[in-house]
Amino acid sequence: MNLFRLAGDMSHLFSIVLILLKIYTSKSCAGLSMKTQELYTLVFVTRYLDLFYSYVSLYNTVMKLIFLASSFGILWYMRYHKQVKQTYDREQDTFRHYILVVPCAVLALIVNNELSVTEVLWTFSIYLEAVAILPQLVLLQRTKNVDNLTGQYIFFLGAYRALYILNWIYRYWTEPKYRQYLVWAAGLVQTGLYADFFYYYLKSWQAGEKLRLP
Amino acid sequence: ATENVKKDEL
Repeated sequence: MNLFRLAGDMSHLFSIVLILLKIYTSKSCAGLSMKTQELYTLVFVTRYLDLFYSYVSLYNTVMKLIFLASSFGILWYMRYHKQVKQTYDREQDTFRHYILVVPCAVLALIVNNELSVTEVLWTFSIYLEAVAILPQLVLLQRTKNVDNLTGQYIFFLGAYRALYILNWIYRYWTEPKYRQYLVWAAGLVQTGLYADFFYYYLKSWQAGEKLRLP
Repeated sequence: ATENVKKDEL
């Protein structure tokens, strides 16, 4: 495992810690999209089915379990915690799941490495992950005033993908057999979705202000 | 279809 990959994973993990910290300390999930959290949970469930049939390393297994548990944990807080659930922006978070889930499922059935249940589900998770942030970005645009932790959460999620791209470039040159075109294409799309956000995030940060969206 | 590579990323 190279440093880019490790840094990417840590950035991903850190983003999840931030969101749990925000919810736990402020007892609030204001500004967070439940739709995005549900989509990520679906991503993890469909991708990490391989926990049952393939083993890569202890690191991978532990990380997969952490991602699964934390995504269910976040959802539990947003749905059932007495105080937290009252802070959810239900009226603003109107993005429909099927707008993303259906096209990803269709695409996974058409463009995949192998037409088997596990492979199609895995491919579906790759496509869905690429666009799962959209409800969150839409909510961000609507609520405009973003608290620091939510801004940082999205920043680290974006950084995770950017670091994975560096990891892929590194592996492309060092491992001749490593060619994951489908994953790379989805990863590029995913990182691209953050471009706009990054621009405003860095601008706000430079000006020493809270993140403000136009 | 491309070659199926071992999935060792998260």
